[in-house]
Amino acid sequence: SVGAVALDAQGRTAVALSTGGITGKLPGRLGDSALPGCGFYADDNVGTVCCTGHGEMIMRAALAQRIISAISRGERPQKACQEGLDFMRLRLDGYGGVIAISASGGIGLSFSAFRMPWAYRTTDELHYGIEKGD
Amino acid sequence: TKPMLIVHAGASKIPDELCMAYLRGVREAANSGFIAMMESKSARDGVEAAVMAMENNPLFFAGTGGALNLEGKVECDAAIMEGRTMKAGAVGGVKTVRNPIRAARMVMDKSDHVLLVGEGAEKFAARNGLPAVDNSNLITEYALKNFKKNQVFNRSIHNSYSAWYQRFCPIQNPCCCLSSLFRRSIRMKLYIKTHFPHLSDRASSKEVTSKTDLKRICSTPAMDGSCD
Repeated sequence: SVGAVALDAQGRTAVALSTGGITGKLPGRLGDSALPGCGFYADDNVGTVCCTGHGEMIMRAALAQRIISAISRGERPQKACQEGLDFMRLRLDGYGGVIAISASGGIGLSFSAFRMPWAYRTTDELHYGIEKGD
Repeated sequence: TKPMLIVHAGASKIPDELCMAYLRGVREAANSGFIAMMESKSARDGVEAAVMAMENNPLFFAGTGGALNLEGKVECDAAIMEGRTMKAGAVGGVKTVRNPIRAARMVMDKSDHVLLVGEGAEKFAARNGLPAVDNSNLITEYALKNFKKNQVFNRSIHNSYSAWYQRFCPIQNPCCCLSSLFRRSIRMKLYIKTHFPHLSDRASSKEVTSKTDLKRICSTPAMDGSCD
């Protein structure tokens, strides 16, 4: 799957994502990408989150809602993303990745899967990576 | 507020030889999304443009190049949400839409619903100006190669499942008396461990205690670490 989160100059947040699912999936299978609170969420008062990975595990963990709730309790986005992925891995043996921006402009970017290509753009910067530690 | 945009292209076992192409793709998507956001002064347009750029990139598993389902068809899901009004739009299981994210945007802007799926979503997209495309136009070599690899994996499991069935099933094989469930599950686990070492961690005795369990494990797609 592919996804994007954004915060514009007026402080509005938005998230978009799209996926072809899993190779060999049963016809009719829907993943987390179409479900608010599982694959994605956006609330100008808190921030915006976009998840990717094992769709079934992300749905069962309600991963986006879990991360948004942590950020609304004052958690930093990076830590909230990491803790959400740890929960999914330890509780459901599920792997994936998350990108997030909080309403105050904090960044969260984490993944427990093997690799996740990402890129982060502001007015004067462009960062990108694919391995852990990039 | 300092405007910013982040994109990702999926979290999974990306092969070494494709890393540079993936990085180029996410950089292009971040740039096109950010430019669209600055021009329209709307985060919504920015994320839609970024995802469309990645859907049109045949390397990424979304839109053109999406993963193939068990019938060998591309079947996509997409969603968009904005934080001011918390309106959302999503489509699921669409096969004839080149950019599912545009259909999701139309669901958010032009309908009272959040999620439309299948044929209804495809008709809604066509009514709102997204021309239907033939599913074969969305299939790429790379997705087809993954699909064939997945098919071989599943077929090998099914063949071995039937071999196991011939060998251990009491009905097919009278000399194999109706042993206790415990002995049978141990035998089955041993069988999987020898023939499918990479499956055996999932075929723990609590999980595999009957033929139906083994069939269920064999029939689920090859979750070889692949993700959505």
